[in-house]
Amino acid sequence: APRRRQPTVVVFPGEPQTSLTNRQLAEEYLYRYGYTPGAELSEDGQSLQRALLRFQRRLSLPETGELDSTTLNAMRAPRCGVPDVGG
Amino acid sequence: FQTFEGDLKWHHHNITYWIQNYSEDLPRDVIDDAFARAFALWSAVTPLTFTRVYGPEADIVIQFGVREHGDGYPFDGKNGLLAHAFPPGAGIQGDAHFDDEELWSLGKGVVIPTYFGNAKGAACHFPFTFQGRSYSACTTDGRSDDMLWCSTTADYDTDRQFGFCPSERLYTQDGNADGKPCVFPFTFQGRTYSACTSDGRSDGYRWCATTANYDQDKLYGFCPSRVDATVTGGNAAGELCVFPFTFLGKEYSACTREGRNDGHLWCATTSNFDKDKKWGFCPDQGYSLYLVAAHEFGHALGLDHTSVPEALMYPMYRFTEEHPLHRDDVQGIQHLYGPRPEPEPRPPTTTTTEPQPTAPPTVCVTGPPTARPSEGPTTGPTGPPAAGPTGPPTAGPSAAPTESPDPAEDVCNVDIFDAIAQIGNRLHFFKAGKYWRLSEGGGRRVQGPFLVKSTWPALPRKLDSVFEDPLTKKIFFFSGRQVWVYTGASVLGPRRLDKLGLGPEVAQVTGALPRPEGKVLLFSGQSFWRFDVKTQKVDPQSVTPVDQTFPGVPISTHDIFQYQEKAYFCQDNFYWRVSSRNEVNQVDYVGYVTFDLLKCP
Repeated sequence: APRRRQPTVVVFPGEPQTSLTNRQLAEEYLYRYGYTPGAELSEDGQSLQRALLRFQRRLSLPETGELDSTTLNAMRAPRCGVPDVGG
Repeated sequence: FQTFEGDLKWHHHNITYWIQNYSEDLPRDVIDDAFARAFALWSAVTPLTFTRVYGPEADIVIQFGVREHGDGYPFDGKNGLLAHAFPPGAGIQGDAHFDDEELWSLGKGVVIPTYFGNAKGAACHFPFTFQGRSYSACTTDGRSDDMLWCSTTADYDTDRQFGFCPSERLYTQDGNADGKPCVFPFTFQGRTYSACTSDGRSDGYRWCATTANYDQDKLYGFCPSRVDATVTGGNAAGELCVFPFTFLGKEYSACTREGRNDGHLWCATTSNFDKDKKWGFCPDQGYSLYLVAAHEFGHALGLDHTSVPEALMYPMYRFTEEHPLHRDDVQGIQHLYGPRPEPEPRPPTTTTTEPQPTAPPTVCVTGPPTARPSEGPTTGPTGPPAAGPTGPPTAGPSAAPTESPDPAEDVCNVDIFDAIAQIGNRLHFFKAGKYWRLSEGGGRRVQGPFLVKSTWPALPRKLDSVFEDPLTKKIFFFSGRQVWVYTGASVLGPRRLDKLGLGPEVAQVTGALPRPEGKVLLFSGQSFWRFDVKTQKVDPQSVTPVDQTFPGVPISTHDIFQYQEKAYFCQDNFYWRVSSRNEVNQVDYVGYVTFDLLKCP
């Protein structure tokens, strides 16, 4: 069988190249939807873990406290803009 | 489920809503219908009712917006955040906003209605195959008249079902030319244009002249948007795909995933991507406006997000064709408003001396003819481009088709009709873009359903009322604050009710009773006006309360029509028949639409 040709990946002009790191995506998401009081999380990782657990519990995801793929996929999923927590 | 702090809720049950603007992604009547169905989900399980109004006094104001759209909670472009809504209350509270950088559909790809052709107005099916090639957008391939068409099934080569796509070559919208198609080339400010343009406007809307010289005639209309081929994102958002286009030296006649590792479909917006590097994302399945609206209206009624992943009020979008409400949603909304009161059985009280039928007559409703039409499509694309097209797409709407689009549809299953009207001595029953009609003469067999769009292509899916003027045989169709007037196959409209002299207090026309000398009584709510067919104006002094002239009929009727010299006032599935003797109107019969008029078993 013909050897599968490697797909050519092209850089498309105008496409935002700088994608957020997973941690940045998580921090922004958790803040926007009411899981953390402030946009910045302390470096110790404790507050991120607590916020992740709240997010996972609130949306019936596996409660790992980790930024695992299930949690990241949930954060990338299209959704409603109303916060999950708070007013 | 969760409610908002303090169980925020409405303290009245007749909720009003205003659709403040529209997305270009879907036909307006599809958007109206999606919102109405989304509200109907909640009214089915609560005492709440939802009435459409046309001004900011509404409880729930619905709008489409992009990025920062005026409430301090900006949208974020394509995907991600789809929409948001505010809990019940005054002002912006209770409103629902939808991100118009999303592609709004019914969840299964762009909705492109078709015109003429042989598919009775059915929507395009993307992708479709034509001459072995796959198409994800309307095309002019196979035709030499440059008319855009699509197949309405997955395989044109097998099924040969097609229609023409929304195009400025077929019609224009709004403007001042009554929907006439563009004329190319046309002159504007001394320049010649051979395509739609947004020149001369600051809102970016594409328009064209409907005569060769705009500078002289000042006649114009807006060009229908090409949702099937308009790109989002990329560096050419809002522009159209150009097929075929060259990419890495290869030619593409449809959107492609080549060159990307995220699987998104894209296309070039010039014929050569390698040279111009202009591109954007092609339309995908889109997000179901009906499902997202049902979720947002849950917020607007007082529900917050739930933790139940299968429930409608779960924050993430999930397409489903199942009934969207989960038990959790119903428990939440009934916690706020209680259940829907059971309608007490109300057999119609009769004031007539005529004997009530003990059981509805057993004349059965004939099913639609099962024989398929023998002839092939009369117009539209045939063989390869060399063969050229047959029949111009300007062929007007054909006579009512002889085959129903869906034999399973049964007029006896319709609960409440949108409109009923006597047209050409036959009673027509309209519902959600379809209609049935009583055959001529005895037996009153029911024919149909037929697609409204096949007989009257310009009409929306939802109608409020219809009547035929007995003198001129003009047929007036009312939907919301718009009216269409058909004279044979030609149509005037849509025009606003203001043109007839009906002000904004008239949200819709719910019925009409023709009167002698070219007069017609037009009804709305609990009043009616006298309308002159010749001047096409109402006499503003003639406004009269219904119960003053028609004593004994219900005050909240959803349809009023004339049939065989008598007036029929419909409420739910019942009608009150009124006969006039010496200018005195009297209810002489109360019956069931389905049993007494349609003779359903």
